[in-house]
Amino acid sequence: VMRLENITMTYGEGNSRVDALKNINLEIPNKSFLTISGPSGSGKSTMLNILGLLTKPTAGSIYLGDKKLVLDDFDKMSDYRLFNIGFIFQSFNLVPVLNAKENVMLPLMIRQDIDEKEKADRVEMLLLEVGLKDHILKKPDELSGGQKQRVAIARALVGKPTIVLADEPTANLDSENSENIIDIMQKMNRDHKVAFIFSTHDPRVVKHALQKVELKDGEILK
Amino acid sequence: VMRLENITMTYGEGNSRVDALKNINLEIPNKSFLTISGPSGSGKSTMLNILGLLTKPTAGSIYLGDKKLVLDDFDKMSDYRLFNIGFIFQSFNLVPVLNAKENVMLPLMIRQDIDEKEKADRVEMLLLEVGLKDHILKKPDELSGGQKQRVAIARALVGKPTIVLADEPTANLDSENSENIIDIMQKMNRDHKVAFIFSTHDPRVVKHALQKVELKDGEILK
Ligand SMILES: Nc1ncnc2c1ncn2[C@@H]1O[C@H](COP(=O)(O)OP(=O)(O)OP(=O)(O)O)[C@@H](O)[C@H]1O
Ligand SMILES: Nc1ncnc2c1ncn2[C@@H]1O[C@H](COP(=O)(O)OP(=O)(O)OP(=O)(O)O)[C@@H](O)[C@H]1O
Ligand SMILES: [Mg+2]
Ligand SMILES: [Mg+2]
Repeated sequence: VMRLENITMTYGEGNSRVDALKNINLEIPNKSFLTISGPSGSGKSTMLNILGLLTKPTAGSIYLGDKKLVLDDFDKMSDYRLFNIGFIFQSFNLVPVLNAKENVMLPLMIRQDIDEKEKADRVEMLLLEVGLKDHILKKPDELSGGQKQRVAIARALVGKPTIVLADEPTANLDSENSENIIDIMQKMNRDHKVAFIFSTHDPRVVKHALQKVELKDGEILK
Repeated sequence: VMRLENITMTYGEGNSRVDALKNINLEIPNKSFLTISGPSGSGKSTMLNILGLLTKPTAGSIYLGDKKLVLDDFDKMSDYRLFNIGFIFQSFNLVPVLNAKENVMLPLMIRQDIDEKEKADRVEMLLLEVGLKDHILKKPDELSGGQKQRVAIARALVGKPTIVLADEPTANLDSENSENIIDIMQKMNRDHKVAFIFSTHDPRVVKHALQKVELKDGEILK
């Protein structure tokens, strides 16, 4: 269970000050399948980045189970992230000099708890599942938008995380690929208790949500 | 009127060869409001890049009116592009060191046929229309995904082009912003005879199409 308590995020100051999130309180149960929707600029990505321990909030606390996280201790953050959190970025963030296979392998490189054969199998399996079997040697600039998105999805799942934070994961996908991705995620949610938190405008995703959050101007709508 | 005749686009060779477009024939009337849909990887962006004279096809001809374009003459291409074509890229392609206002101004910088005041007015007007009035001084990394997308849209329209090629222009937008963008484009289409060609998965856009093209594996489905 993850809990956000009085989370505030402010960017800039003076005239350029933006209150991206205002006093957010949210509980995220294990096995969540939760969507965060809301207008462009309402704070969805910011909330995901905070849940993913990528951005330190301006104020407020984050709890994992009963344990309050010491947010200043970013080394601890990065260990926790590596083993527990899979993140699909809104802009994919693939490494341009690595091909699809290498991009998906990346989170496993520093994992010593998984043997090499297991790593290779997982990478191959996921790229097959997202329909990129014929594209594994291609670099990002040789891939279509939706193919890049699917590499980003495979990369987020390869570490078998306990929480996946997915920022608009179907924005560049046609219906068939979207349904397939949502399928994969629902199976992981049901069978492996992986929590999924989506930022999404996509009704095809919201349709499957067990829990729906609406954001507007940095606040959760009741 | 723009016409693609026997257009073929092949990337790579040998094992890595991809036939992205195969023998495409397509006529695009003035005042088009045309959508190109199809699975991820089916060739939509490639087709837009060729229509936008950004990518030289492997084979085939492009006609503007009756005039067959000499595709090797890329200087001629870039002049024509500057004055006639507005392009919204799937990955936005904003200049990171410029703020929103400067990014939208960019296509007008080398236009000597428009006076400075007119340029400034157009930029301000468009950023207002796409709902970014309060964000004009922000750089891309300070903008949300959908805000970046709206800057890219404003930039494509600021030169008053005769053809706008829009690659997934609503992928990162919520319904309200999408409807607004589609509105702006329909007005330009009706009142100013601007042709719009969309690559899109978004039913909200396809709904308004006057002409619909389906791509599959680089070919147009009849
Ligand atoms: N520079 C390149 N080198 C090699 N292959 C490429 C290159 N660019 C595109 N491709 C391939 O060409 C095919 C068509 O790509 P394109 O980007 O046109 O698809 P798309 O329909 O826009 O897909 P999406 O909906 O995912 O954006 C894809 O299989 C892609 O991998
Ligand atoms: N680094 C930053 N500096 C300044 N302002 C920022 C920064 N990052 C985000 N913002 C602002 O904070 C607000 C929330 O941004 P966020 O990316 O969370 O929105 P979003 O809901 O994900 O939007 P979208 O649906 O367009 O992706 C926006 O108004 C944005 O301009
Ligand atoms: Mg976002
Ligand atoms: Mg594309």
